[in-house]
Amino acid sequence: PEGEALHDEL
Amino acid sequence: MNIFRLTGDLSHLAAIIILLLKIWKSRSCAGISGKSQILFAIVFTARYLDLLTSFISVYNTSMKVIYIGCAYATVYLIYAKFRATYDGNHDSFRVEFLVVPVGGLAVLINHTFSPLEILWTFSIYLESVAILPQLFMISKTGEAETITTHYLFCLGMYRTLYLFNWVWRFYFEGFFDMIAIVAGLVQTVLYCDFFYLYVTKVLKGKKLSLPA
Repeated sequence: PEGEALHDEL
Repeated sequence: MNIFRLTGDLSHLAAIIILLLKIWKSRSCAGISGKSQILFAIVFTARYLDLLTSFISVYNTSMKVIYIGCAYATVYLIYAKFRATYDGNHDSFRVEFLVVPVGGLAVLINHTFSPLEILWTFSIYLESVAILPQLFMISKTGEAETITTHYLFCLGMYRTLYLFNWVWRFYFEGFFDMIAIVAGLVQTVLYCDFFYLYVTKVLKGKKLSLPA
């Protein structure tokens, strides 16, 4: 994804 | 979500709760590195700022809130409530030798050069080495209470299980986060020596003590 990555882990 | 990630998270949660209960029940934080606990509080704070910007799931949000809350509660117990039992003389690891290089590395090697992303990267790098003051303290005193070793085992298992999670996610989802994987490998390697002592001594009913 562009820009900020989505961190879905803890 | 897969079984490795779930058990990893639960192992992490177990570690945090074991430590809180140990301190609370014994009314003492003897043998615990306050510096490592401050580093973990910084790790959670820097990583979970995305609580304010993005929602992933109820599970994700609740765990983040619990981890942050417990981290600060632990620091409070060590440095305020049970401060008299804190063994500061043996907790002499110089944390600036971790925080400064890790901060520099996070600025240099990250996925995106933005404040939140750099803080996330910083937290990943810092977490991988945050246990060093605790391991240093044990090597200095030459021993650890059995309950402290259970804490360390659960904490070490958490990232080890995440390694399996990343293998799983790579094969089944094509998911691949180099920063998390490399840092996770470093983190797991730091526990190897301890894992060996845990299996050969603590699980056989002996106290963890190092030869003088």
